[in-house]
Amino acid sequence: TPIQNDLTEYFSLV
Amino acid sequence: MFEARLGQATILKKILDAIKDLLNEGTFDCSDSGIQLQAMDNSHVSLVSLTLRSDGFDKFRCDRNLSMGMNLGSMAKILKCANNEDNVTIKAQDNADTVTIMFESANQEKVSDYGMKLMNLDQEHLGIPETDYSCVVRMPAMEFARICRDLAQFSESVVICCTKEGVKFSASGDVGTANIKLAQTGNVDKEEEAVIIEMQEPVTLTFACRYLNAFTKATPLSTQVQLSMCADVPLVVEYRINELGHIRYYLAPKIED
Repeated sequence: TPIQNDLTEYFSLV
Repeated sequence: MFEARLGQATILKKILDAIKDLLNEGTFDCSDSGIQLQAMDNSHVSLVSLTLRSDGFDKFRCDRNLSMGMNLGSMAKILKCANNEDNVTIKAQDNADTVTIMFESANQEKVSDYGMKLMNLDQEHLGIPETDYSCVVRMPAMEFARICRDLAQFSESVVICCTKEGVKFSASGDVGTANIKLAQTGNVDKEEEAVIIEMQEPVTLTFACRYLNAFTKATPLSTQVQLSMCADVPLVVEYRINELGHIRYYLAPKIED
């Protein structure tokens, strides 16, 4: 089953 | 001094309904240009980005930039007290620790005001890079809501596959499999009923049904929804709010373990 990635993997915290 | 007035409380009720399942609280950043809110859900899987332009309000005044942290459950309780047709005004003094929300009936015979404590929230703002999406799908918002609801019965995940011919939503689980294909509309008579696909490259991505279903709480705000997809980047689900702004949801894709 696919796993859920975290948004912060794609967008950086500013 | 901050003051923003909308002709109908129903819009604000719908906006709150569209975000309160994902967020317990949020910071409304107010400036000359309008009101913005950006916040991730607790699990950092999705992000809500709300933009309300100042020119969409009946009256808008913002002397100094202001960040108002609000408990959205409390705000929902206050908005329940408004009739849909009421005028609504949100007011705060500079550096205030409370916000006032005022409702006025159309004939001005009933005026009510509610004060709510503001919160100091730790803001985790995300920088969202400009992206050239491989596929942008515009489709009726009700249809998207229906598909998300139907497919959630079969699996926790939905696979969205977009080509220039159309877009396919699939789910499979213990019950069996489900595939829903929507073809691009040939002749667009009514724009709000059209399925329109702008494709640079075909794309197939997997997303959690639970979040997609949470996003569809924005359906009453817009006749159409826009899905922007690109391999290995979060999906953007956008609902335009007529003459006022938009709400965008970002959702990280599921990836193979």
